[in-house]
Order: sequence, then C-alpha cells, then structure tokens
Amino acid sequence: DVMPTLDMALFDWTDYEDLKPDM
Amino acid sequence: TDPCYDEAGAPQRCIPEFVNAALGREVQASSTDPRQTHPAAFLTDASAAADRTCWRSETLTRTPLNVTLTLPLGKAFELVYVSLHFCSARPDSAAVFKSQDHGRSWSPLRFFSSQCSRVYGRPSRAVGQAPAQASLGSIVPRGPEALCSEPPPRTGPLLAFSMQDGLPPGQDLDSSPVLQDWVTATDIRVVLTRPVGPRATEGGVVAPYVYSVGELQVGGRCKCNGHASRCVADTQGRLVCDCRHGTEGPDCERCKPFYCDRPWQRATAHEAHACLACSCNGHARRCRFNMELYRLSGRRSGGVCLNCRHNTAGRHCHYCREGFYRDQTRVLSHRRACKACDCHPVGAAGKTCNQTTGQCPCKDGVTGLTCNRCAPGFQQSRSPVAPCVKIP
Repeated sequence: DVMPTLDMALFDWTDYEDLKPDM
Repeated sequence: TDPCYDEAGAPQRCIPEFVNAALGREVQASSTDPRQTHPAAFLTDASAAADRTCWRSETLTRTPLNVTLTLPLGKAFELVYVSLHFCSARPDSAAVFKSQDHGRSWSPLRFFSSQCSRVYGRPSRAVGQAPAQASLGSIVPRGPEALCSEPPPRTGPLLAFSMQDGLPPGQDLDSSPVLQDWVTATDIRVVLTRPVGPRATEGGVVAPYVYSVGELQVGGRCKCNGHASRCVADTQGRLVCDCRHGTEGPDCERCKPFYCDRPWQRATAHEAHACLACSCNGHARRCRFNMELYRLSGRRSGGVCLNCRHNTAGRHCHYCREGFYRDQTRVLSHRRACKACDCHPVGAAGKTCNQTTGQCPCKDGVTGLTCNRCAPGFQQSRSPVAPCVKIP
C-alpha cells in the first residue's frame, strides 16, 4: 500500500515555531 | 588531410616545410651605400645568379671595417644552414651570431677567419675535424660551440655553414634538448669584420673597401616542436605556428588551457605527445595539472577539473555535490545529471541525501526517497518533531 504523503496542515507548530519551514 | 593526424585520426608528429627563412624579410644593415641603389632588401629577394641584385655597404676607409647585417626571422626557426653569396670579394673574417630572444641577447654560431685566434680568440679548426674530446659526453652537456675555420677556398663567392658542422655523427634532434637549443634562432646577425687581401691593414686609413652581398639565406624550418605543419600570420601579422595536438603558443610550446591532463612535450618521430583534454564530463571549462596525481596514475592522467558546474563535484566532475544525487535516467555528461535531494522539511532528519541513490535520512517511522510518507504501521501525528507514530 502506498501511504499518503505527509500533510503539512495537520502539524501543530505551537511549540516549534523555530522549526517551521517556509510553506 | 591534416599531416598532424594519421588516417585513423591519431595524432602524429608534423613539421613545417623546409624554407629559406630569410626570404622577403627585412635586413637591418649598419652601413648601406647611400645612393640607395643597393638597399639591404636586395639581401633577401632571392634574386637568381644570372641577374643577382646586391646590397652594398658604404665605402669604408678607416678601421675597424665592421659592418653588421641583422635579420629578424619573426619567430623561432630550427636552422639547418646559413649562407652568404658575396658580390664583392669574400671577406677574410666574418662572424655569424644567433638570438633566441628576438635580439635581446646574442650567441655565436660560426666564425670564419684566416686568423681565428687573433681575430676571434678561438682555435682554428677545419670543418669535419673533430674537437679535442669528440664524444657525446664532452660536447652535449654544455652544448655545441661555435667553430672558427678559414673560409673554404673552393666555394667561390659563397660563405656557408651547416648547423651540423663539428658535431659528432649520430646526433638526434628528437632526443637532444641541447641540440634543439643549438639550432633554434629568432634572429641572425652577420658581422663582416676583415676585408680580404692587402686592404686588411690594421689601424688608421686603409684603401677604400666595400662589402657587397647578393643573398643571405637561412635554411630551416619554422619551429613548432612537432605540433604544427605550417606557420601562418596571426591577427597582428606575426608569424606563428598553426598549432595542433591541443597545443598553443608561437612555437606550440605549451598545452592549451583545458588540455593539461599530462605535461607538455615535444613530439618525436615515434610519439606525438599530444596534449590531452581533461576529463570533466562536460561540466568544467578549466582544469589544472597535478604532478602528484600524474605520478600516482602511472604517468597517464594528472588533470583536475576546476569549478565543476551543474551541481557536480570531484576531480573529473564525476559525482554530485552535497545536496544533490545522481539521476540514473540521464548520462553523466547531461547538465541535469544531478538532481536536488528535495528532502521533506518535516519527514527528513537532514537536507543531504545519498549522492548516488538520492535517499534522504528519514526520521523514525518515516519512509520514501524524500521521507515524505509514514511507513507501514505508522500514522501521521501532529508533532513536527515525530511526524509519524506507531499505530496503537
């Protein structure tokens, strides 16, 4: 089975603002 | 067909044709008949014996009776002989010099005199007579020396010599850098020093004397080190070799910038010693030679590519630089042979992928070439630090 690609919208960046890539 | 390559296209030694290098070139004479009817141009106009045109010096009445003829050849030639055909009586003493640096310095090639020791401070030696220690060992290390001999009695108005005179037999130009240097000249200078006969009075006033020469010939080949079959005028009108074998320079004396995979060498009859282009797979325009690498390769290849483009790297631009990987669907020389890694900003643990396979380093539970999917048994979480977690 081909897994779906990671959905960037699902990530919670609250505690990781400094890691957040440009999207 | 190009004489510098054989029928199969392989390089082979090529040399320009044998010519009179003096023909049509301008001679500077230190003294010329002021009536202008016998100019120095007559020295190199190849006039035939039947209607020979002659240069004449001024009428000389005081010693020293020196007159100098200077002939720039325009570039380096490899000489075979030099000859002077006199219209007047042949002088008793004359010296021929060469320059290898376009007239900045001069060295003697040959002296003629009935009094070698007194006039030139050199021992007199008949042509063909071997020097005192005639052996390769004694002559070659310091180079051939200019001989001094009496002008040959049976050559009439001709004064001539061969560059081979006095050399031990069997000398091979190909294998002897010393001989190559000996025959190389950019300019020739003839100094006529002592008229013949009773006019050769020492000091003060002498009977009027005129030197007159019909033809100055310099037989030889344009020097191209075996890498050109002809010499041509460049854009500034200077005579230069029409270089082949990846060489360049007026005498093809160096490799072209990109042709430095091995050191420059003069071509021989058996080996063309062509300069080889660096192997950069089409991704670099410049390279440099590295002697250490050349030695390590068994004297086969020493070129190192500079400024590899198209995201390639390495001595031959043969692999992909960091952050890129080899696209196996394209040939190495393709400008897009290296693709960006494109590692997923969340799923990958870094931005650098395997340069061969393109595999990015994935975080736990993440899979895919770019780490953009959760592995089987994992599902996406909300945490960008651990994007895939095990399914309970």
